[in-house]
Amino acid sequence: SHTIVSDVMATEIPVISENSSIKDAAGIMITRGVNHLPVLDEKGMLTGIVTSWDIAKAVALGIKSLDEIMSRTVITATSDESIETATKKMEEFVISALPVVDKENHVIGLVSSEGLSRLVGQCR
Amino acid sequence: SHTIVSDVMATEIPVISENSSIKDAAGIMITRGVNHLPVLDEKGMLTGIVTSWDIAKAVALGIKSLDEIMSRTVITATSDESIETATKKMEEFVISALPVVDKENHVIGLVSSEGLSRLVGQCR
Ligand SMILES: C[S@@+](CC[C@H](N)C(=O)[O-])C[C@H]1O[C@@H](n2cnc3c(N)ncnc32)[C@H](O)[C@@H]1O
Ligand SMILES: C[S@@+](CC[C@H](N)C(=O)[O-])C[C@H]1O[C@@H](n2cnc3c(N)ncnc32)[C@H](O)[C@@H]1O
Repeated sequence: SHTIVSDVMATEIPVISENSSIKDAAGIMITRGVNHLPVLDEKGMLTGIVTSWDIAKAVALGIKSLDEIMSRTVITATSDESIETATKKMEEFVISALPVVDKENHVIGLVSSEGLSRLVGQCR
Repeated sequence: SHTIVSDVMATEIPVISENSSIKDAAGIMITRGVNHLPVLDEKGMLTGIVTSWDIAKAVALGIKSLDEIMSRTVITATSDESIETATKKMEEFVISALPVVDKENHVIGLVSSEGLSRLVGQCR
């Protein structure tokens, strides 16, 4: 297909600061109806990602700080990338969303398996 | 496409009893690497579903019992259903997985957007 990430990514996505609490992160996931939150440092740069799976990890293991559950090595996508490349990355790392970044590594969106599964069956 | 749910569903999926705790549910999600757990009653019948998003809700709102966070009206799929029908249901209810049930409403698998997004770009 000739579909690229910018055709399917969500924009205006919620993000969270690395100084936030686990309860803050959970609160944003609930109010915004999302499972993935890119984590930004004080300068607004992508420094990690936290998901509802990570919140479950905190509950299962009694972990108290965001820093201990977030993933620091973030797998990302670019807006001009094919959706096949994006899904291959998600499959390879067994993850269900990729923050989309621009050339300066600013977060401009999020592409997720939830968004991509809507394309299933459509041949372009 | 002519792909049906049984072509893409996960089998041997973890489930949980309705008497379990939130911490039990979170523990299974972490050890099995999943975000969705069908909830069964004492007779082994599907009575709800709990997800990592629900665990986040419990953390955000200080909810203590599984019963208060699980969803009781479960949207399901059958194994012979087309994947288009399954994705339409997920889109309509803004959910990312459907337990797959047989004629007696026993859970035989789970179809998820994470599993479906792998088909993206493949035309059949
Ligand atoms: C490995 S997945 C396993 C569960 C399930 N497959 C899912 O996607 O939620 C869960 C872990 O992946 C991490 N993760 C999710 N998206 C990520 C991304 N784009 N880059 C790096 N790690 C990510 C989360 O922080 C979490 O610790
Ligand atoms: C409405 S979604 C919103 C967040 C996000 N779209 C997702 O799928 O995780 C989250 C809620 O849907 C419920 N849910 C998930 N799968 C479901 C299913 N197959 N049937 C009924 N409810 C389901 C969960 O229990 C949870 O309360």
